[in-house]
Amino acid sequence: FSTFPRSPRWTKTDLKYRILNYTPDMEPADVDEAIEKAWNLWSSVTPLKFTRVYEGNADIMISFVAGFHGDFFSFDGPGGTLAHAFPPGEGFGGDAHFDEDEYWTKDLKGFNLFLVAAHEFGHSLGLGHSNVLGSLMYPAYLQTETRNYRLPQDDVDGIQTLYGKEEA
Amino acid sequence: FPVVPETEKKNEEDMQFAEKYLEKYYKLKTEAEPIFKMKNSKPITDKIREMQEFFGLKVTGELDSNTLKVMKQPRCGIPDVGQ
Repeated sequence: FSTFPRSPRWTKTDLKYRILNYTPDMEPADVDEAIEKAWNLWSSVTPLKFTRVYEGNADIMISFVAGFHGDFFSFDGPGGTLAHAFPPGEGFGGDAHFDEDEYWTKDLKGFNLFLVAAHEFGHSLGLGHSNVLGSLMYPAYLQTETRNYRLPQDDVDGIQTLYGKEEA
Repeated sequence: FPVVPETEKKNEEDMQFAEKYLEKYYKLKTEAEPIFKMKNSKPITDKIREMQEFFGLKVTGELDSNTLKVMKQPRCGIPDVGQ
């Protein structure tokens, strides 16, 4: 695993997230479920708690955008870059952007939103990429069965380096 | 003009793709930033080696088919080194 330079992390354990918009590729309820399931992966192995808010500011703003979208990392159309997220911090910090030019699904017919969101939220919490093939923080998208998905050990080790273990 | 053989054109396109990939994910400095060119940029072969090492590929510094295949995989937009 790796962290960002100087290992930025959240100094609180209760984090708020807000879904700013939806992809037309999926039912909103399926987007909600994929996002919540992705957060649960990280909260199940750390003291972190994630609460969804529906208006105003939040620590992590989640949006579906295409091409140039106001940060320095424009998306590139179908394929290539799928999504990105910023390390913990004020403003953009923690925010996750998903490329609307991709085809997002709750199964494996397109890019599985749960898998990509879980990866991006790893960045939102302070993890960088891992070179361990099969780890969640591996940079390339690997189609993986998502039913009963368990966080690979390399990712557990990484996130617990930043936030410690889940409370007993 | 001499007709550029298809393979040469393909190689050129692959190299351009690879350069963009390495700029984005491995901090390759290109012509666009000449000041860095002098200071601390490593030639593209070093950056290809760095990427091959990260992905556990055979470290050759050459843009071989395996390396290109990994570069073309859909992925996260965050750099792999020195974010």
